[in-house]
Amino acid sequence: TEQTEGHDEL
Amino acid sequence: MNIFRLAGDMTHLLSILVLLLKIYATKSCSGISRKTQELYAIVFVARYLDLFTDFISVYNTFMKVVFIASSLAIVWCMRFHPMVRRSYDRELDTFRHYFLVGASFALALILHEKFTVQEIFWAFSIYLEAVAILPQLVLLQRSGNVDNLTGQYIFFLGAYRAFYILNWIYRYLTEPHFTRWIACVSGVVQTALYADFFYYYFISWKNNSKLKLPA
Repeated sequence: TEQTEGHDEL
Repeated sequence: MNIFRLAGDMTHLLSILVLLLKIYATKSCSGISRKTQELYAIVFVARYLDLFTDFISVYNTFMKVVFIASSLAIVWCMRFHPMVRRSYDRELDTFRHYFLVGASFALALILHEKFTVQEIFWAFSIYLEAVAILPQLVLLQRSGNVDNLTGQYIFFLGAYRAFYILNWIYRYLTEPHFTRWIACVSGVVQTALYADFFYYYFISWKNNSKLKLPA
C-alpha cells in the first residue's frame, strides 16, 4: 500500500 | 484536517495553557513531573526536525513552534524560575526517565518508516511520547492528592490522545491509503496509559468531589 508523503500530523 | 484531529490539537493546546496558567498564577509546579515535561521537550524537538525542510501549512508550522517553545518554557521555569523551582516535588519525581529515552531510541532504530536521520528521530519521538506521561502518573500516585489545574491538565492531555484515535479511524475510513502503524499503535498504547486516571477523574467528577488517586 502507498503511504501519504510526509508527516502531516502534529 | 478533520474535526477529530482539530479537537485533538485544541485539547492538546488547552492542556499546555492550563499547565502554564497553573505555573503562572500559583508560581508553583507542585504535582507536576519535571521529568515528564523534559521528555515532552525532547519529543517535540526530535519530531519537528522537519520544521525547516517540509512545509505543510501555516497552521502546522505555527503549532510546531508553539509546542516546542511552550515545552521548553515549562522546563525552564521548573528548573530556573526562583519561585517555581522551590515548589518542585523532587523527592516524589524519581522515575528513571532516561531509560524511556534509551528504550525509545533503540526501538526507533529497529522500527521506522525509512532509515534516515529525520525518520528515526520521528519514530523515536512517537515512541517517547507514548510513555512520557509515566513519570507524571507515578508522581500523582505517590502524592495521592491532585489539585484542580493539575487534574485538568492531565485530563486534556488524555482527551487529546482519544481524539487522535478517532481521527485515525476517520482517516482510515475516508482516505484510500491511510496506514500508519507506528503512529496508530503507539497512540493506542499512549491513550491506554490514561485509562486508570480517567476512571478516577470521572468518579470524582460524578461525585463532585476532589480528585484522589488510590495509593
